[in-house]
Amino acid sequence: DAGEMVRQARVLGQATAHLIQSIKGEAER
Amino acid sequence: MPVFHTKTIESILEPVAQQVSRLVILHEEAEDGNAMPDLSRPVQAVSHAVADLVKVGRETINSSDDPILKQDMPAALHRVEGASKFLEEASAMLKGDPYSGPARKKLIEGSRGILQGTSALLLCFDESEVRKIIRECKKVLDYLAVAEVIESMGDLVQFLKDLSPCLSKVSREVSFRSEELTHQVHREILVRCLDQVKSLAPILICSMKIFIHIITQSKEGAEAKGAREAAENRNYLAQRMTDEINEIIRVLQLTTYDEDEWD
Repeated sequence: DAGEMVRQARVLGQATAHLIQSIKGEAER
Repeated sequence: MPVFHTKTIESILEPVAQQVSRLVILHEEAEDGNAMPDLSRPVQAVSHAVADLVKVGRETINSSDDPILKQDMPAALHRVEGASKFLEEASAMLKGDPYSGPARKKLIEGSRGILQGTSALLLCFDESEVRKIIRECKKVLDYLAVAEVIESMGDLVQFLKDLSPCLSKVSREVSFRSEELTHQVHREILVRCLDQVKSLAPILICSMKIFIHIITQSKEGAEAKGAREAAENRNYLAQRMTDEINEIIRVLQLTTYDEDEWD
């Protein structure tokens, strides 16, 4: 349903943002 | 100018888009790069999230009766899945060589792919939701089209019974949709058109009553004076409501990407 699709997309967005922060954290040193 | 046309999509994708942009800049500024950390855990978290989203996406495709969604959504799901594989491959490559250039490129491609795939998925889903609202709007148009053949109070009562729930649903959904839009002009048009529809509806019903009253008197032998004017007035009001609903349908289908065309 609509709510579940949006919720899962949000979780993926947050996981992706976190991954990039992990990459940048190292790259910015 | 907002990039994402609904607040929900914007709230999901805007933070990711910003991160991806910064990642690309960092990559371009530091081509030689430093050693990458172990990304296994965050990549695994993304893979899990992708698997969950794909599962929901497939369920949505299977349960939907929207042929356009059924046609478009699989490609978006493949895009997200492909991007997830890129990230997994990059993570594995970096374990062997934390300085790997190709792995860094895969990380960027994978991150971009997640962003683009999720964007396509949400857009596809959103367009399908909009088509549902448009179907309701078209039901109202169908009812408005029969306004001019209503010639008895009994038929008018039935007309009202049919139109009212449909109009309420359109009103509720368009109002909610207007609040969801990030594009102010589109939002304002929807609100204005909806206000017009809500104001015109009781006037239309009143004009239909007047018409029925006049032709009923005429049947009873009274002068039918004004029947033509009453019909014209009713038709004018029905047409105005039709125009407003059509404008709502047009604006519902716009995204911020249509802005140039809209201008």
